[in-house]
Amino acid sequence: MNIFRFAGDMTHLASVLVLLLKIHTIKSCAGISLKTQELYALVFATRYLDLFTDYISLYNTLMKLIFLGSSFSIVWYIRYHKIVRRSYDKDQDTFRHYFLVLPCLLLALLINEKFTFREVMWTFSLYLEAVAILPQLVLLQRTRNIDNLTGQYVFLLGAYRALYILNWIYRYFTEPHYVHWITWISGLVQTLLYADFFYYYFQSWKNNVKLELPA
Amino acid sequence: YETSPIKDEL
Repeated sequence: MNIFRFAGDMTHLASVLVLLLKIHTIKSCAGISLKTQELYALVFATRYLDLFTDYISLYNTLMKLIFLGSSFSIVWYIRYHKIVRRSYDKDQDTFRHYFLVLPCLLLALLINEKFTFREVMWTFSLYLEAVAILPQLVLLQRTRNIDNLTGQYVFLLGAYRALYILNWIYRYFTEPHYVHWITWISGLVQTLLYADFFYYYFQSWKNNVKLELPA
Repeated sequence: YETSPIKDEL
């Protein structure tokens, strides 16, 4: 494992921790899209089907369990926790799941490396992860007041994706026969979706003003 | 490769 991959995983982990901190400690999920969180839960559930069949490393297994556990518990908190759920911006978070899930499923059935259940599910999870942030970005744009933790959460997620791209570039030059178009292209699309957010995030940081996305 | 190397990623 190279440094970019490890830094990417740690950034991903940090984003989840920031979100759990907000939900668990402040008892608020204001500005957080339940739709995006549900999509991530679906992403991990379909990608980690190999959890009990293929052992890669203790690190790999632990991280998979953490991402699965945290994504489902975040969904549970926003839906059912009696205090947290009150802060959920239900009326603003209107993105439809199936607009993203159905095209991704269709695309995974058409474009995959091998037409087996596990492989199609794995490909589906890649496509879905690429666009799962969209409901969250739409919600950010609608929310006039983006609090620090929400801004940091989205920033860390975007940073994790950018680091994964560096990881692929590194692996391409250091490992033999390393070509993975499906992963690379969906990963690139995913990272590009953050470009706009990054721009405004750095602007607000540079000018020391509160983060706000233009409508 | 038995499993594709990309599958060792998260």
